[in-house]
Amino acid sequence: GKKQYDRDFLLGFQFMPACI
Amino acid sequence: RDVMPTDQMDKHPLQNRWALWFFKNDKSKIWQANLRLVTKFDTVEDFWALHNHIQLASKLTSGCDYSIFKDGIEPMWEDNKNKRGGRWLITLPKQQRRTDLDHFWLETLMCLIGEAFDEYSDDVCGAVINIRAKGDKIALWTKETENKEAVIHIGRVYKERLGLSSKVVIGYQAHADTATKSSSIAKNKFVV
Repeated sequence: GKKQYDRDFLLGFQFMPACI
Repeated sequence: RDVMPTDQMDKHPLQNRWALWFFKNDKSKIWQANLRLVTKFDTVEDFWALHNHIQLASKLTSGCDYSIFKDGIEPMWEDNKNKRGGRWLITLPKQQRRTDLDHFWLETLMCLIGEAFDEYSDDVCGAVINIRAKGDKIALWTKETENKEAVIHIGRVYKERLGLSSKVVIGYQAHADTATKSSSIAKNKFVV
């Protein structure tokens, strides 16, 4: 199915360490 | 136990790969030379790494734009995926740059990457924020003005997600009308 993410889920990742 | 390096952790994939474009107005160059592809991303984690790394839109100088479009669509009317489409347009008076602009832009981005428009998310092409002395603009671009059901659904959800009052009316304009307009205001094809 389509990968849908609501805003609270997305906001939960805002300040997690990540690398690009 | 050892901490797993971040590049080995499972990132959360987005439905689409998105491209960030930056436009800086330099009148000595042609329009296309001022438009640069910055980077592409396709996970939640990479979106935030990018968002947290770049300048807030409200801190850009006048004449600059950020655009976020699905991979393969260029942020211009002429692109085949845009030319039959249009945009939901939010205009902000100068005093709202400090209070609302970055919040509205972030909500717009989360609507895009989170595929907030249900089965109509496929109609979304991207979004543009224009920083201008006379007033800033945020626009959500869709692919086909004739897909009325999709355009209206996207407009309603978008307005709700921005937290706009029911008294506020936002308009949708066809790119074809914007491109050929004789006055400074293109007509609205739909409103919500």
